[in-house]
Amino acid sequence: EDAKNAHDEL
Amino acid sequence: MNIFRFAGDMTHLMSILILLLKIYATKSCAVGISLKTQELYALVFLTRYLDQFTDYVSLYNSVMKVVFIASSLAIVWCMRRHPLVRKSYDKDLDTFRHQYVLLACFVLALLLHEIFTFQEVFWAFSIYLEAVAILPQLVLLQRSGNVDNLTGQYVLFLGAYRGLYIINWIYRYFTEDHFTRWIACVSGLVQTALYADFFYYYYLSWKTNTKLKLPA
Repeated sequence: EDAKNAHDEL
Repeated sequence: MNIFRFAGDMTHLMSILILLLKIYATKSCAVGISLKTQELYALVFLTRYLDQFTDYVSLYNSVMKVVFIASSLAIVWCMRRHPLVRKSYDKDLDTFRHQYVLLACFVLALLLHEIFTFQEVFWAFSIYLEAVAILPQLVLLQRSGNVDNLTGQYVLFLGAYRGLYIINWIYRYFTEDHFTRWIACVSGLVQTALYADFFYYYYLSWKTNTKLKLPA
């Protein structure tokens, strides 16, 4: 899982 | 996106809108709104959403980011610049030393982050800062003793947002294969713990149907 995907919350 | 996260975002938004409407309708930030907490929250959104133009997740996320930044800046603007609101702000009660908190969060973000890049360090900074940004507000409520209804509801909705996000993480942990985000989860738990005390007194006042008062 990449970092971009990790910040999918607000 | 699961229902818990969506409900969490909505209670978060509600808390901000309640505050903005309260300030706008009464042209006052008395009793007991902390400018320091509001400035910290504005900074939280500004530093977390540096990815607005580089990483697209969903239309919902992009729109909500703009709404959060705009509404939190609007509150700060009202409290600092609006002639009537500014007069009602009692800075002698708002004494929390937020500069130390800012420094501590920044140092922590430099030490503990997922990837050492500008955006990621500021993302971690925003997560740590959000966890403690309510402190000036809680200290202010403690010092003034009295909590008016809307201020109480503001903190209540913020607390509900934190609680729902934790349920969302538990749900995601069990339904997604690779759900690990220690920085956000641990900081989130710390943040929610800070509200526990306030919730206890809010519950007592609700149960006994009396005005919310915090012990000195």
